[in-house]
Amino acid sequence: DANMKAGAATEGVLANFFNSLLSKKTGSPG
Amino acid sequence: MSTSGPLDRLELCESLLTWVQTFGVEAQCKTVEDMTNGVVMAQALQKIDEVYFNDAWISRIKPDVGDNWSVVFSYGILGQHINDFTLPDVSLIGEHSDPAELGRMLQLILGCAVNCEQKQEYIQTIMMMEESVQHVVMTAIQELMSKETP
Repeated sequence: DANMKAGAATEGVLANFFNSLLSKKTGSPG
Repeated sequence: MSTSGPLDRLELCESLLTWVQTFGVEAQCKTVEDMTNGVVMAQALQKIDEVYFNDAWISRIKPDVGDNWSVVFSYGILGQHINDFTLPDVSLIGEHSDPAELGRMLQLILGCAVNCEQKQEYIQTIMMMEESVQHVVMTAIQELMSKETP
């Protein structure tokens, strides 16, 4: 049960990070 | 933003090697040795921005020529607005297949991918990857972001 909770927390951190990256303004390439 | 501790450079290389395979480039990219001539990275960069990394640019990349790295590195990477990031020693990648330096190089390409016009596509692909890989990718991006200049 503790492992499941830790896994869900990690998943949440990753999803939060990548979703915030998606909403970040695009910079110049290169 | 929280950080996830220092990056293990070998783990970074391994994870970003997995990531670069998602580009589906023509050249094989399963091992560090596959990356040493710079062709895979050039093809990945062209997928990231085919206007900037155009056909004329990629025509300078030859599989059997040793100076590909100068083409990839100087034109492709140095335009990023980052400070205080140890730039990869490309001669160590080309001559010794150094995984730590390759990891740094792939990290910079990752920085291009998550900042480009099609970043949504690349970020969503990363989000479909194994959690351990996602974690390393996140840490690598966080490190780059911490060194970004405004």
